[in-house]
Amino acid sequence: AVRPLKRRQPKQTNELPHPNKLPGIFDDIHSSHGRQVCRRHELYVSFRDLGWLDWVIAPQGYSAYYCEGECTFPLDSCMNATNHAILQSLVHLMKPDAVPKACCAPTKLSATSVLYYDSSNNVILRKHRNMVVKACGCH
Amino acid sequence: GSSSGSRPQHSCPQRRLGARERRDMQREILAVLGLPGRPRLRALPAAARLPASAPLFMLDLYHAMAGDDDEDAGSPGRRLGRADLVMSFVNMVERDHALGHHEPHWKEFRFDLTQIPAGEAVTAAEFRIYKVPSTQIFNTTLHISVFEVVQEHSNRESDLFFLDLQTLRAGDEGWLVLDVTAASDRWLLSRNKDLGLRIHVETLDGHSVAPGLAGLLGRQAPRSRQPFMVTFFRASASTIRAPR
Repeated sequence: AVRPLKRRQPKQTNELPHPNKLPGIFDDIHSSHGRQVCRRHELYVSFRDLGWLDWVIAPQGYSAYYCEGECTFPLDSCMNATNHAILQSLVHLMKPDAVPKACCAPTKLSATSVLYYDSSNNVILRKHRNMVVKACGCH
Repeated sequence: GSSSGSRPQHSCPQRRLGARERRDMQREILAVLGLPGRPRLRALPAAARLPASAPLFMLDLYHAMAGDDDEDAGSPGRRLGRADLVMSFVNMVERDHALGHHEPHWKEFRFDLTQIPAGEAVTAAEFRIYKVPSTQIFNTTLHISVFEVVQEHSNRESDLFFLDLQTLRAGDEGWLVLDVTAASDRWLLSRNKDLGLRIHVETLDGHSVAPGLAGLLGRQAPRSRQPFMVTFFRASASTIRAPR
């Protein structure tokens, strides 16, 4: 049997937002206490900026998405968005009516591939699966 | 942006990276890409850095692999998506042997394999050499075979290990792909020894032909047609990439 969770009093009102009233992708809605709702950000770092163009053939830069901000039902707001979302997903599974689905657990991870010269001027292609967040629960 | 890292369309707040940010960002991205660190490149004369056959081939492979994203299903064996690491070797020495009239002609290529990381399992290996139509031999069928030089001897012929044989016409042109996967067992055991691949060409009635006369191009070929080797690896527990 699931032990009832000793929940800390959430800072905001007890009234839980309905899951499908979660903020849209680029809404600038701030939750009631000035905390920024979870938003998707793009990170692109040009390899030219890093001075890597003499050894990296492709891609031209590192590109990924990440989420920043807090879900509307923060269990513990000091976690970062992704860890928080994973915990919230677990709690949601146990108490789907009381706790909404987490809004930014990664739902699609993509591989990264990089083509570069090694120190013997051989050309190397390296691929790593499940490395870059491409989509998450709310975006 | 797509996984091939092309510039995303939306405009993001842009700003220059500070020195410390650059260092931190480099370390982070190297870790995500699973690269041990930035290689110390050997300075090559500019002409030698022109696009050569291996980079062009590998760039096509990169784009094919990028489109292969997250494709884990599919037939086993050498599907592109299943390889974690593909290495092309261009750093080599070439030797021709055509001394005695009765002795077989051959062309040998030596590859430096010291850069192969430990813990990688070879799934396939190919030796790629470009053939142009022969200017000396016409209307003839040729057997082109490749051997691994297992052990060299000063007083007698080297110990060879047969790898692959292809049959084609003297007038054919294009990339010849020879399967050298069978040699990978030995080279993983002795990584600091160069890998020697020896090419023999014979007519149907067994006459040895100099590979160059048969139209096989070596290091003197234009840079986009020079021979190279490609090896596909399937990573076992690679320690380079710390769990994210």
